[in-house]
Amino acid sequence: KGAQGRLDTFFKIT
Amino acid sequence: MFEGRLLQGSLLKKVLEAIKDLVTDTNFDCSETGIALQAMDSSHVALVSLLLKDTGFDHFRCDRNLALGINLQNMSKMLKCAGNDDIITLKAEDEGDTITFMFESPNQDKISDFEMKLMDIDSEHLGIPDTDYQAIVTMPSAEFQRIVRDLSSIGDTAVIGVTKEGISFSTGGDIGKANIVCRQNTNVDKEEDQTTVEIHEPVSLTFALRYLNSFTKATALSPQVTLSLSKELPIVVEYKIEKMGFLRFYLAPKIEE
Repeated sequence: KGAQGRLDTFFKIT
Repeated sequence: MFEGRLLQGSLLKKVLEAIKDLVTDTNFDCSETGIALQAMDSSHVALVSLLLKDTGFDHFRCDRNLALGINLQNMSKMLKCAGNDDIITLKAEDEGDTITFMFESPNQDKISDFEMKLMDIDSEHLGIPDTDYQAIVTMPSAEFQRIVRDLSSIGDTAVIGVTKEGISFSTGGDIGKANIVCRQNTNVDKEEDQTTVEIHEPVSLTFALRYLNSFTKATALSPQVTLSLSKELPIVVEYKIEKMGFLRFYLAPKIEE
């Protein structure tokens, strides 16, 4: 199934 | 000062109902071009992005940029006191620590003022780049809601796959498996019943159904929903808000361990 990704690994915090 | 008068007050009620369980506190960023909001859920898995353009308001004034820190549960409590046909006006002073919601009944015989305390919120903004998604599917929002709800009773995650044939939703759990395919369908009478698939490359990603289910609380905002997918990117679930902007949800996919 895989692990749940987090948004901050895809998008940079500005 | 900031002031925005919204003839269709029910829109704001619907927006709050759609996001209040996903995000607790957030800044409403007011500028002369409208109201914008971006907030992640506490686990940083899902993100809400709202835009209400100034042009969608009957009257809109914002003298300087304001970040109004709002607890969404509290705002929801206040907006529940507005009738569905009421006109809603939002008001805030530049240096104030409150926001006022004014509700006007359609025939102007009842005017209500609700004042809510604001809070200071240090928000983390994510820079979301413009992306050419590999697959963009637009489908009836009620259909999407139904599918996500149905699959949630069987499994915890859904594989969403898009090919040029259509979009598929699959899940599995202790009791068995389910697979639903919606084909591209542009020969229906009403445009809002259409399913359209725009695809550059087939894509397949896995998502937690709990979040998808939560996003469908926005179904009342729009008859259609748009799903944008790319390999190894969060899905975008977008509900357009007529004349005003959009409510978008981003959800990070499950990743290979």
